Amino acid sequence: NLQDKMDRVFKTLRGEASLNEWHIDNALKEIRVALLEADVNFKVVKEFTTRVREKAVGENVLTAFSPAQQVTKIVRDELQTLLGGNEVGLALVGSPAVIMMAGLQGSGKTTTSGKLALHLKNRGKRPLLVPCDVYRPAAIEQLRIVASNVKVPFFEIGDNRDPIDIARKAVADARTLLHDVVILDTAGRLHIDDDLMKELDTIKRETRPSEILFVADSMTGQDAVKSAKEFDDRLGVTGIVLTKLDGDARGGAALSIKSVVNRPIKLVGIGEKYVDLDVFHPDRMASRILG
Amino acid sequence: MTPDLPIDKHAIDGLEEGLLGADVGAELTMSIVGRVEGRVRDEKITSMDRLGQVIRDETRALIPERQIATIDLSRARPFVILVVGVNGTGKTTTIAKLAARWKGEGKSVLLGAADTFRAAAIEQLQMWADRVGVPMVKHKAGSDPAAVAHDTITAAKSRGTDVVLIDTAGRLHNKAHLMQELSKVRRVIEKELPGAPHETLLVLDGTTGQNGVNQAEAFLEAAKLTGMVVTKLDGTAKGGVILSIMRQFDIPVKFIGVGEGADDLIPFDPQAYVDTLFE
Ligand SMILES: Nc1nc2c(ncn2[C@@H]2O[C@H](COP(=O)(O)OP(=O)(O)OP(=O)(O)O)[C@@H](O)[C@H]2O)c(=O)[nH]1
Ligand SMILES: Nc1nc2c(ncn2[C@@H]2O[C@H](COP(=O)(O)OP(=O)(O)OP(=O)(O)O)[C@@H](O)[C@H]2O)c(=O)[nH]1
Ligand SMILES: [Mg+2]
Ligand SMILES: [Mg+2]
Repeated sequence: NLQDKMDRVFKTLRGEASLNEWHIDNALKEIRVALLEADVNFKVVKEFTTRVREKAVGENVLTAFSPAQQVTKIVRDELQTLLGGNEVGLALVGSPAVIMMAGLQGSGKTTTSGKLALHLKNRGKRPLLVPCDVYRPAAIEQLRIVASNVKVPFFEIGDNRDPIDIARKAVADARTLLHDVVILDTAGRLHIDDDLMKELDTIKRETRPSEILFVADSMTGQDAVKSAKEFDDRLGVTGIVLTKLDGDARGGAALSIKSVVNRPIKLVGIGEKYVDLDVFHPDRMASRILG
Repeated sequence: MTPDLPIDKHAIDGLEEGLLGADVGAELTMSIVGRVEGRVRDEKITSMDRLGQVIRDETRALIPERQIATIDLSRARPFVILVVGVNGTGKTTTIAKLAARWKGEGKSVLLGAADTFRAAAIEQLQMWADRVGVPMVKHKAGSDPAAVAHDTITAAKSRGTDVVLIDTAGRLHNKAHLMQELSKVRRVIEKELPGAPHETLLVLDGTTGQNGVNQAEAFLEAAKLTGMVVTKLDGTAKGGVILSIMRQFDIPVKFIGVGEGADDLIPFDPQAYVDTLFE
């Protein structure tokens, strides 16, 4: 693991008052490979190692720790700080508050919508699940089943196949029916699909969500920066959800996404059941990424 | 790259970043860069054009020759294909594409809805079956996937169907009980038709990073993979992790998915793939 690699780099450091640059540069080589293997975007790795280098060079060698432990601690602390603070709540503003789920195909938006609805219901809210994915075969049925499984009302759309109109009507209906939160499940889309990105922007303008959650698969590789940045540039993401963290991907996408979308990672998906939603723990994620 | 400019460090750095950014992975990237640098020295390469060719050749060399084989359906009848992979990669949609392709070639196709777990999984495949115009075998939601696979095979045998495509639930490869379930589905298929499944395809999301290697390794063990389909390459991701998978496990890529429609499937072409990797 990283600590062992650091130990090897630093075993020649003896009786020095501060961490010398040669040792640090060699340590950074190991750190760079570890982060790349963890799927952190290569540009983000470059920025990160530069930051760590600044912090490490000239640090006095504290007698309580070995130099290896010191550098590892700098890396871990820096990673944890970048990944973001502890529990950041959902912004539920408006009557009803609107949460818009967005992201690439298959990232886990529909399942997360169900988890979120259950989570909010358990906190005394009255959520409404709204199917805005009119494209994927049986997507509406999927959300209907999800809603019934978590016992949360589902917005029936009849023959309506206009996602913008569906969203608008759902929010209007929610007011009358006293739902205080509306969750808009949208279709997966590519960040380079101009028409579909415009569709999301129109839904946003019509419904004024207080949360636009970018739902990302935690096993995403280098592409994470491209898609996250485009969604953020075009919509203004307010929070990130990382899914499938019950897998064994190192999850470097977390750092990549956080670096380009400077918004909190609010929630994580840790399984396929509706209870499998957790708050994000930056310390655990830092350890996971470092391997 | 502009032709006939001298090669400098920027060119090699650009190569390294291009490979890393394509999810080729740190180790394989360093290996490719090392080989390219060696050839630049040995062959005294001075033109950027020639460098570009060397880079493509070295990358192309990582893809085993026999990868070029596509699926030969004449080997067996019914020809049974089991489709597996982690959650959300595009298995169900890929089955629809394969069904459309082979139906278009005059084959009779039968689908097996063996994802009995996920909400509306059966309905989703049924809609595709109706759209493409092929029959489907299904049981109630929550029933045993192995039973669906079994009944699909017996139906295919009695109808003289050419191709059977069996859809399975997405599953994370680190979940032992789910991988055991998959092994059981496979055993039931083998028992019902010796030699089947004739192909077991891993559907890999093109945006996946190095975890793709772990996925391939685990599914190879549990389900004896014979090929891969890489999806969502119509996006900006390059799917470079397949180079490591092909090298480490010798699993060929059969098709790539380039969209959400029934026609959005292309046979894997190693040279074309390498070219898009560097554009
Ligand atoms: N193991 C695990 N599976 C998950 C998690 N979140 C979602 N899934 C699974 O991932 C797959 C895709 O989930 P969906 O909710 O359909 O994804 P989506 O983003 O709505 O997909 P599209 O609407 O097609 O873009 C399903 O098999 C889900 O059960 C998670 O946290 N862990
Ligand atoms: N852009 C693009 N989207 C794709 C491609 N293949 C599948 N998709 C989309 O990815 C999402 C997931 O596809 P599914 O076929 O449901 O994936 P799956 O592997 O069966 O999912 P689970 O059964 O839940 O594990 C859907 O929105 C598909 O339309 C592709 O090649 N390109
Ligand atoms: Mg969905
Ligand atoms: Mg499926």
